[in-house]
Amino acid sequence: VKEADGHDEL
Amino acid sequence: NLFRIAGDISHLVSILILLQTIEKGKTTSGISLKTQILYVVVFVTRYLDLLTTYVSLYNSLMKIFFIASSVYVVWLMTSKYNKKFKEDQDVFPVKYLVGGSFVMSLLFHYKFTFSEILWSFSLWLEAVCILPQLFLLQKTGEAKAITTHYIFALGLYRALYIPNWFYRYYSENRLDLLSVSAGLLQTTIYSDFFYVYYQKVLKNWGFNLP
Repeated sequence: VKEADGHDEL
Repeated sequence: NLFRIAGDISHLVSILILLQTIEKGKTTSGISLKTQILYVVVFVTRYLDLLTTYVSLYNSLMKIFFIASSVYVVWLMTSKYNKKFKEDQDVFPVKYLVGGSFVMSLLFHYKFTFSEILWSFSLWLEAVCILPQLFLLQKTGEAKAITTHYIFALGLYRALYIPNWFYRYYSENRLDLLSVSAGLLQTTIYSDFFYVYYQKVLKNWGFNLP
């Protein structure tokens, strides 16, 4: 599983 | 994906309801200034990446809208409609929310950098920052229906993010454990309110039946 890198959500 | 869009729209709608309520009634009574100030803190600390990372035009516009609208609401409450503003009931001890969120951000973050800590802080703070508003609602006893619509839309937004995270886990193999944990906490805090709201709406429908 990729960990979130960069936050593209609001 | 659909859940994400629905969540974002629900968030947008909640703020439009709030602005509409204030402008129409020319009053901010029943709305917690503390919660609104916390939202400014949430959006400013989370969207610092506006200056460093570009995701999409949609993303940037939404971020700017959320920062600007939260500042605008606080300005409306403190300056424009200040005279009608009663703060004696809005007494939730906010320092615990801010302190607790800060501790959580120090414990849980992806990288030990200024912006990542603030990002994590904003997630935890957002999860709890409706509490002064719910507290005020409970204290005043009755709320204008429109205020409850606002809180409902606001709660719905994070609740809709949960299936969005499931979807992303399966379709993109992506998991943002921090967002999910804070999002679950946030939805839990709203759940009691959701139940009351649901009951109320059902009742009102019942009354309207011929």
